[in-house]
Amino acid sequence: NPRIIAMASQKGGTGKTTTALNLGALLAEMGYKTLLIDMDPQANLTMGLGLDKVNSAPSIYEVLLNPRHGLDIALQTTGISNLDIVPSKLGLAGAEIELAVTPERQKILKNSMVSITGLYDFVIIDTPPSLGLYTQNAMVATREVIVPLQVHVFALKAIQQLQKTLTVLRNKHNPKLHISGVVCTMYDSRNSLSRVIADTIKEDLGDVVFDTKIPMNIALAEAPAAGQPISMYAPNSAGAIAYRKFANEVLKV
Amino acid sequence: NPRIIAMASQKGGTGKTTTALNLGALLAEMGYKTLLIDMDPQANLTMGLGLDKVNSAPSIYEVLLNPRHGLDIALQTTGISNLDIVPSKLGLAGAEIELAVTPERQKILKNSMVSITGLYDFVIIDTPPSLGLYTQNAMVATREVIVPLQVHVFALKAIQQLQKTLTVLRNKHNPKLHISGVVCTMYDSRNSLSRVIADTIKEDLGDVVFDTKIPMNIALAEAPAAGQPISMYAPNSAGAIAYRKFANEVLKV
Ligand SMILES: Nc1ncnc2c1ncn2[C@@H]1O[C@H](COP(=O)(O)OP(=O)(O)OP(=O)(O)O)[C@@H](O)[C@H]1O
Ligand SMILES: Nc1ncnc2c1ncn2[C@@H]1O[C@H](COP(=O)(O)OP(=O)(O)OP(=O)(O)O)[C@@H](O)[C@H]1O
Ligand SMILES: [Mg+2]
Ligand SMILES: [Mg+2]
Repeated sequence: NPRIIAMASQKGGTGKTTTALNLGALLAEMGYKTLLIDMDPQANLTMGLGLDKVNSAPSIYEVLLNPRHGLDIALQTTGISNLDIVPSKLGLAGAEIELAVTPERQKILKNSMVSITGLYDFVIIDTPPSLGLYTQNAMVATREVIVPLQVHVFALKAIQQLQKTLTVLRNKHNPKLHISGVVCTMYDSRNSLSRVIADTIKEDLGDVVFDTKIPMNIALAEAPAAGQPISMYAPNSAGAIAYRKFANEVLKV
Repeated sequence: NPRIIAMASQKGGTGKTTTALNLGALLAEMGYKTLLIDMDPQANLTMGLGLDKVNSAPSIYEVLLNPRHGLDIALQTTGISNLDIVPSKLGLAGAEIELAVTPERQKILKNSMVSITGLYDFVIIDTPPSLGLYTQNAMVATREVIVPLQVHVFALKAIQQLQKTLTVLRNKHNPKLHISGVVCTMYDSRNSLSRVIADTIKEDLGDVVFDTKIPMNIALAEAPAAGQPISMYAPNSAGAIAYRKFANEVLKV
């Protein structure tokens, strides 16, 4: 049975996609059969692996709009050993309204995953900056949510709001759903704001906060242009070192 | 008749809220009667002015859920001369599904603004990182959209997707709707990525790109903790200087 992890944070630009991509790639590199699922209409995860060519292959769209489809119809290789993806396609945004009137609309992803039982060790799900239906589907499909938090002022407010959605879904669908970790991202050691906010997050949330902080490192912003994870684009960069440390922490959770 | 400007970018964390808040505050400082409208369930604009105390005053929520309400029921002062706000309240996210079945659901904001005719010189609307109903309402209510783009790899892809939504709404509701400007944000002069992406944006989009680039400046990330716009929090910072230059460019559009 795969260990399923959803990245979630309704605040924009907190490093969800960067974390999903690099965590997935590092787990694959370590030998774990890993599936990435791109639940974001913006398809940044798909783009970040250079897989956003126009084609007629099924995407997450075809899975979500037809609940009789298993996730297996949309599996694609990534060119990276041990790493597969269910890609997104720009245009998915229209689906959220179509999904809104489907019964059991929060469980479509979960139900589709029956078809991939036994195929993977890890499934990593990337979500949009929203607590809407795509994110809810990801949260119902998983037991663990990892929250990337940018070390800026309203990080804690954002996580409080996210916890409310989690509680609703836990009570309604998924009793084991929990935040398994919070990771501080875009940490800039040159300014005190990063340090102050990281300390506040640690004080407030305690053990759920990963020790690893992902530093501001321009290589992480460049790697998607090359369609590569950081471990391939710049394996000795501060970003690669941090994500490797982070992946090892995730394995120990 | 007010000049109405909507900030939009479905990519997360590109500086929409920071730009809306600081543009609004600078216009107010210059003597223009200015209204900020917070259309984001995350209410960051509202928080950034320190106005997110729990209270029973009407928010944008009450306006959107009852199309018979005019926007005037939710006007609040901000403590800053010439600057009013229609605040958001955490919890607005539930409204998007409720709105989804209302006829003319894309026009609710526009219709509510009849009640504020003549009260303001400028109306600045902040939107969530999404092309969903809140952003669509903002785009139908305005003629001009300003797009803050972070100078990172997929900035141009994001604007192409946004232009598709704009085209649909222009054809359906609002023939004068257009992108009046694109502003490069979070520009880091110490790395070549910022420069390369900013040049690419300028080559691709031409005159619609503002000359002003907003630099990475930690004061801009600190100011919301103080509940102040940058012009009050750190008036001599690189961020304040840039936003002042930007406001003057907006006046000349
Ligand atoms: N540690 C870092 N250092 C430098 N740049 C980073 C870092 N982490 C992410 N980035 C860059 O910052 C931008 C935002 O990150 P990312 O897209 O991963 O966030 P996100 O939470 O997925 O955003 P969205 O809310 O839009 O889905 C991207 O351009 C990314 O390449
Ligand atoms: N030029 C800048 N320099 C440093 N920090 C900035 C700058 N512009 C914005 N920030 C900070 O970066 C974060 C993201 O900015 P902001 O919230 O304005 O983006 P947004 O597009 O409104 O995000 P969302 O998509 O979540 O609505 C905030 O914490 C903000 O304070
Ligand atoms: Mg993302
Ligand atoms: Mg915002």
